[in-house]
Amino acid sequence: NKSHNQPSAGRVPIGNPGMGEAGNFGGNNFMPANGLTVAQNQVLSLIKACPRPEGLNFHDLKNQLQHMTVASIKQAVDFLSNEGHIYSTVDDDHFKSTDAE
Amino acid sequence: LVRIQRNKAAALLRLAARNV
Repeated sequence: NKSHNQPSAGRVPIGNPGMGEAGNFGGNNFMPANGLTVAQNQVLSLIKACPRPEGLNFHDLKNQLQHMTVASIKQAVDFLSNEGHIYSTVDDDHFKSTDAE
Repeated sequence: LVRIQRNKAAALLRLAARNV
């Protein structure tokens, strides 16, 4: 029973012709590729970085993001949990990341 | 603990739904 292994046809590298037209992402509203804002990314990476099994609690988050208001941290947390990036663990103040892998 | 598992499962489902 010979399996016929067909090599995949040569991949044609896709050129990037109109790079100049891409427009620059100027301004302070920088949005990284994953569709999250800077604040949301900061919150997410802090939660990801937490080694504790119960996750990072809101208090720690607040302490490490002193440039952000409690309301904006809450907002980011809400958004992230709505999107499924994080979830609450032992109580509503502890969060863990799903995409920690 | 059940709650955590459930939250995690729900979060993963949401994430999966976003990625469809």
